[in-house]
Amino acid sequence: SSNSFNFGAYHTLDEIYAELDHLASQYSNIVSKLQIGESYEKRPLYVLKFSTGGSNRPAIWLDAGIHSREWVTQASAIWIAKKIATDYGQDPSITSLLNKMDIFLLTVSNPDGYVFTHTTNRMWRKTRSKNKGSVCFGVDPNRNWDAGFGGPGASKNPCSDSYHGPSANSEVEVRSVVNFIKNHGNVRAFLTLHSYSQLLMYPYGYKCTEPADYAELDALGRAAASSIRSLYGTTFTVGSICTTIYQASGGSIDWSYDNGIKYSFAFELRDTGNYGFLLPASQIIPTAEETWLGLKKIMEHVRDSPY
Amino acid sequence: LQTFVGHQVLRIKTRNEEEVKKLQLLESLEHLELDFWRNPSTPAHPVDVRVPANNVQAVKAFLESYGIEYSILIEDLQVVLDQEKQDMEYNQQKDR
Repeated sequence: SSNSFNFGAYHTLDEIYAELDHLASQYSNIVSKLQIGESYEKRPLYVLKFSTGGSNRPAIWLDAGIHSREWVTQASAIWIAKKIATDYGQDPSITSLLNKMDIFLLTVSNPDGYVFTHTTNRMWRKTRSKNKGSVCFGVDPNRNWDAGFGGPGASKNPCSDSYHGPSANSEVEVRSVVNFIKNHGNVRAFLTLHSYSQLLMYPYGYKCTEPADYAELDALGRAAASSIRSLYGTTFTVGSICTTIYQASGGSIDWSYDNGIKYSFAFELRDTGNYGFLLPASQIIPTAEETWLGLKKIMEHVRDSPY
Repeated sequence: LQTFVGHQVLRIKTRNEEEVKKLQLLESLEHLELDFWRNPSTPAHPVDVRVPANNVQAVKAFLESYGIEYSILIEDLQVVLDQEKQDMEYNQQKDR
């Protein structure tokens, strides 16, 4: 029975996709599965849509695991999907959110990379596209967005783990999300889950200037970090990508912010100090639980702050 | 399946911009085949780097020659990966 899905374990892509079907079936009143494209190796890109009805409602975008080797992000996303579904009708906050807005959740942003980590190279973090004129494969999908593309913090070397690709949106995994969000036209928040290092970041990464909404984003980021800390004491550092870690061009939240999505945040999930992104399976649920609190804080603010 | 026997992950703590610059130099040495899990940025943030087994000594020598502080985050990466695989298999059995 698919009811036996273990949210505290790591799973293959097929198992995750089967669980998406199960969630869509079990919570069909609010959950549906959409295909927004397919990867370079022709694997479907699925998003779960959480909606209580209405057309083209304002929406929150959430994605996980663009760097495929950070399995805890994909695993957390599945747990969070279940949490959203089960909290609707039970938790007044989530209920009011879904009565007003939709949530789109891309649980596996880079399916080819994810499968490659399971079958061939656990350390793989790029896509699997062929690079013309090079023996090396893949592009860092978080350097491939049309936001300061090709600038500092991205490599032009196809063999590098941070290779930006031949052009912005060259990766179909990135292009599919861009097209979906542009076609939707009413996405109000763009939230992306990465791992690890306990950071909550807002734009910019491709430049080191403050975004126009700096004060609001910083305050909201700090409130979300406080929520995260309230559960297990996990402390997140809050700031722009450039000031918090380093200048990095072609990142997703810079693209979303520059395209009018004010509430653009990147989470770098917990680091126990022993494993990097190779967190033991016993850490998945605690990671997801605390991350959920941070996400919820941001989502509530988005719900209550139309723009 | 690619294995990572003997690969170590080092956590490096920098004290100043000068040490960060040294690590950025290390990052540019492609022949060492280093995989930076956390890139050198500011002294406030540690750097984590996976070092292939045959380059561990060279990287440690580089760090020690400049007096840069480091510790071993993961002693042998393959041991951690084997444990992860074991956990996954256990959980799959539990599912069934």
